[in-house]
Amino acid sequence: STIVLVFEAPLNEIPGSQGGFRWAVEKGQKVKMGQALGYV
Amino acid sequence: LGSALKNTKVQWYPIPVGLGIGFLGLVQFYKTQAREKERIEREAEEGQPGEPGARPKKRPRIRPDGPWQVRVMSTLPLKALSRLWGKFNEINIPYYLRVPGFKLYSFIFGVNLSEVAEPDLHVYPNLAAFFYRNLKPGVRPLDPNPNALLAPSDGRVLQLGQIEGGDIEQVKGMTYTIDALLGKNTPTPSISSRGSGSSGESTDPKRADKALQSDEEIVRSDEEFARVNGISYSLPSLFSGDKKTQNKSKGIEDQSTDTDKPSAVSEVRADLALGEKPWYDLISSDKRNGLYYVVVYLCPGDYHRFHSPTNWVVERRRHFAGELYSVSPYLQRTLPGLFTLNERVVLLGRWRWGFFSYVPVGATNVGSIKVNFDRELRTNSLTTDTAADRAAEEAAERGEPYSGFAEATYEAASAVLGGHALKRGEEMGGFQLG
Repeated sequence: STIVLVFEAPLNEIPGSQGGFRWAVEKGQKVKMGQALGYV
Repeated sequence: LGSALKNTKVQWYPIPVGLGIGFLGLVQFYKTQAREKERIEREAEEGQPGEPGARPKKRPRIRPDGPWQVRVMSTLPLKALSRLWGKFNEINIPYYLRVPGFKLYSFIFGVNLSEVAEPDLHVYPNLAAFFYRNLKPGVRPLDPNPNALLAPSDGRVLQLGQIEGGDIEQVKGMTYTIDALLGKNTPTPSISSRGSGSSGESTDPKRADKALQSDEEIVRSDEEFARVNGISYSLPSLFSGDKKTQNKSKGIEDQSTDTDKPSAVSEVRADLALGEKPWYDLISSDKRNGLYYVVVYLCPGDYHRFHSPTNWVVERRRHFAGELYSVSPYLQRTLPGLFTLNERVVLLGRWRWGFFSYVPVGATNVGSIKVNFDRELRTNSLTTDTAADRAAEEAAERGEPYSGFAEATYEAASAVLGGHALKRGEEMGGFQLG
């Protein structure tokens, strides 16, 4: 089974900056419920 | 002939099993081909739907491309198999076989038994109950950062990224449009009045966030709300939409035999026609935001309840009674648009940054999707399949293509929220076997 999240978030205009949405995980990574996928 | 028969010695020889299976496979193949040819001829004779005299059609059966495994799979009655699998797993296991059985299952699929809430595995009567096990409190701590978007469940991140031009890259370049995943239509009255940016009220992040905080009072006082207002709903009347029969005086405790919270569904419609407003009407019109997506795959041994990744308000749900192909990474690689084919529940709503959607997608072995606050939802069941077929026929009679889903709107706990409020980390439901 799979869960797909589609959501709107502030754009991260400057790569590497703290503004906007940033991913905290990578493709293929195992995650646990409650772990951060990303930060806004 | 009589004497020949009488005098001939009868000798039996074993037939190779493979030969038998091959023969049956050929017979089955021939039957499907003949049936397919007949169907095509019949459709050609009857002409297109909507034409006078044409018989309304059932939901079109999906014929996906792909390697021979996909073709074979598409001829199988996957939903029936899934339901059978569910029934099989609801058979109670003999008491003394439960612990060794569940330990074997845990060993094969990598279940961490030390995290299971119930230490005594005997409590789980069958595999379906064990599969939907709960975890010990505290074994899944939420990320302390309030700005974090949390993983909705255990699993593996298959895909993530930003959506460009409406396409979601499924895996390795297979893309499908977001419309196909979320469906295209929105019931106008309940959403457009709060259209993106039009009233400015709901998309104002600070206001929404405060509303969500104030919602915590509301959520806590949910029972109060039902009682104080004296309004409560009996489920059948909700489903039928017949508001008159709702009992107006009793509190939530008296509500039929349900001991849980009342279902948040306020209206269920299955006859949406194309041409109404699209879902991305929910997106705020200022361009400082982008659309992101993440795909989390739950392995068989994973904890199969799913939780809310953030504070958000779910406004409506679309149930696509699709197929139940396996969603294994292999099939995701080979079957284009798998998520748009499978049975899924699309929960649409808003969070502080605008649009938010949450789409649990079913699979052959895990075909049932449960949403705690939506008791009307029935997935992987004959009733919803027939309802979907009926809706398709009615749409065909109207000469319109079938929208593909049954939609329900969630009752607003307060005028500000416009839907059912969920807190980050709150359990929302889960996947069940079959």
